Amino acid sequence: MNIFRLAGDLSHLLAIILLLIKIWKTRSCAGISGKSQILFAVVYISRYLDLVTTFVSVYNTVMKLVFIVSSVATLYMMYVKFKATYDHNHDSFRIEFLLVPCFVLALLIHAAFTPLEILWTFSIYLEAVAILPQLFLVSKTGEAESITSHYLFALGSYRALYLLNWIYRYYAEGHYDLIAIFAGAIQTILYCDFFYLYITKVLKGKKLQLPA
Amino acid sequence: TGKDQQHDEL
Repeated sequence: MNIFRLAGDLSHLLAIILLLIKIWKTRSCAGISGKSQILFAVVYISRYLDLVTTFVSVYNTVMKLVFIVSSVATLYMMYVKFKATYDHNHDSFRIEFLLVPCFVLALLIHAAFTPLEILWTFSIYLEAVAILPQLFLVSKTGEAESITSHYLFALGSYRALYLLNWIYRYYAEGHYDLIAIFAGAIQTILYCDFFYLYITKVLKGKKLQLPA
Repeated sequence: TGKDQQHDEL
């Protein structure tokens, strides 16, 4: 564990909590892509199956459980409890266009051809692109509420901080995982546009609105 | 990255 990894994990946790608070307080999931949330739930469940096979640490186990439970809770809020507020019409990204290629890629490029390892690799690839339906929704409506913007910023920062963690681990421990590094870089790049808008608009107190 | 690799990150 190093400072970058811890900061990344906390940023990830903050993102998830922000999203749940936003939905709960406003009693609405307007502006949130249910498609992205489905993908994140698939990511956590397929990645953390090793909960039953490998014990790393109490921290590791607790965080994995929190991620799985909170992603399922988010889906429950969106598709059951506050279903009426969910923006079906704008959330029209076809997730099979992400799920299928990620799974095929995991079958082709992986560290080991075992069920758990293939699912882990699939989850890494899928996580890299899971935010696309959300970004697509923001681009369709042309704006995002400030708390949604904070959520996206925290979620994007997490993988950027992990990139620093991987650089640190490479030098400090000689440890590296090319699959995670490559997918993490793609994931971070996808947020760059958003980071720019966040810093130039949201931090100056303006609403995140896309240029027409 | 090896076969017996343990994924200790989240």
